[in-house]
Amino acid sequence: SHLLLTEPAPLAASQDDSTNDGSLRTLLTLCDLLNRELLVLIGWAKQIPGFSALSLVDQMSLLQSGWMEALLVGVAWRSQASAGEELVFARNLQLDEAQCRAAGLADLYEALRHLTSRYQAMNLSPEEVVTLKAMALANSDAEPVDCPDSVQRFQDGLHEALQEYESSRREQHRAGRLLMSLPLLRQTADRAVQAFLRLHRHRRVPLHKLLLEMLDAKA
Amino acid sequence: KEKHKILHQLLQNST
Repeated sequence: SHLLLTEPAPLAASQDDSTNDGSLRTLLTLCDLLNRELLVLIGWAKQIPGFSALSLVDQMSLLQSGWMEALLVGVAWRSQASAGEELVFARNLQLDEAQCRAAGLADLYEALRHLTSRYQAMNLSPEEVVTLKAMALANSDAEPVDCPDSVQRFQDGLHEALQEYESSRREQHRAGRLLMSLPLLRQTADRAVQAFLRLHRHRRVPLHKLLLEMLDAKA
Repeated sequence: KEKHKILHQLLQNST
């Protein structure tokens, strides 16, 4: 219930109007949205029970390692409801396959649709989504870790919450199924990071400083 | 750490 309460309201995209090139405009709008989502994500992380007890170094490591996974849980969750096969980055930024392809994000589209249909098939509850998001951050396999015991305690707290929630619903296999979906999330996030790095390096799409800093940490 | 100064600053802000 704490995670449900601290879940930030979805952001709206602010349309970039610095260029007439439609697909570049889409990219710039998307990158601006991502940058603002990152800011919100960092504020959100501090509110997860146990996160602020970690050393500053470990907080940084977990975020640098797990930010894309945590953000993509949100995108995949929002995209489930989309009737057409769009990716719902925001209510006012929904991209279909053709738009993603035109923007050079065909690979990201495919990866995210795959994740979305996996979540759809699992019929996740809001409680499961917020827990999955927090676990993605806690389980990000950041290296090096300053205090492994504290990170372990942070993970254990979330795992315990998930198990308690599922046993209250008498769902014996759900916690395990959720954990078994984490590898696909990791894979999807890796592909997303590569896609944005490509945009920046090969197509010289300008990125905001925070987004660039977080992508660089993964490069 | 110098490389990640924005994240560092954001985490240090108390709010």
